[in-house]
Amino acid sequence: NRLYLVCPMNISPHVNLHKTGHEVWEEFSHCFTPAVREVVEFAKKIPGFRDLSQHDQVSLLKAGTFEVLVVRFASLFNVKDRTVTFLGGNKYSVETLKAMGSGYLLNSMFDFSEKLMNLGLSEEEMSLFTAVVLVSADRSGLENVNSVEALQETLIRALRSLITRNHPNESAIFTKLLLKLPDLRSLNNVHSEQLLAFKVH
Amino acid sequence: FSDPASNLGLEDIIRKALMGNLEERQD
Repeated sequence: NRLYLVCPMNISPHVNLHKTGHEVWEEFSHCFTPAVREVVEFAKKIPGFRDLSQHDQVSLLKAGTFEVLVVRFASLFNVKDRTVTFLGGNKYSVETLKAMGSGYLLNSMFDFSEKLMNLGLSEEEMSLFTAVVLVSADRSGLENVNSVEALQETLIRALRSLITRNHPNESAIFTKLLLKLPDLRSLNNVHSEQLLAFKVH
Repeated sequence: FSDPASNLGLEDIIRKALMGNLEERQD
C-alpha cells in the first residue's frame, strides 16, 4: 500500500513514508508551482491576452493550465524507449510506473505526446498552438465570451497561416492540431479527478 | 469539487502571478 506520485511534475515518484499527507501535498505543490507560474508568464506574452478582463484571464488560466503543461512537457514522455523523465531528471519506464499504480491517464498522455511530437512542429508553431489551447471561448465562467472568442479566432487564423506557410504540402497538420484540443480536454478532466482524489486521500 | 483549480490551489498561484503584472501596468 505504498504511495507513489506518478506525475512527472514531481522530483521523483517515491514518497517519503515519514511525511504527513499535508506535507506530501505541500512538497508536490512546491514542484508544480514554478511550472504554473511559467504558464502565466507565457499567457502574458500572448498578444491581446492582457486586454481581456482580469476575471477572464484567471478563468482561462484556471481551466487551461494543465493542458498547456501537457503540450509544453510532451518531450518528457520518450515514446521510443517508453520512459517518463521526472523533474528530478531521472527516467522511469512505463512498466515501473505501471507497477506504481499509473494507468489510463499516463498511457493517454503517452499517446497524446507521441502524436503531437510526430507532427514535427517548430518552436514557433508549438507556441502558437499552445496559445490556441489556452484561449478557448468555451471555458466555463467567462464573463466576456465575445472578447475571448475574437482573440481565439485571431490566434487560430495565425496558426493556420503559419502552418500553411511552413508545411505547404501537409495541409492535414492544421486539422490534426485542432483535433488535439478535445483530446486535451479529456486528459484535463481525468487529471483533475485524479488529483483531487489524491489531495483528499 | 465543482472548481478543481481552486481546490488544488492553482487559482491562488495564478492570481499572484498575474497580479504582479497588473501592478506593473498600473505603475
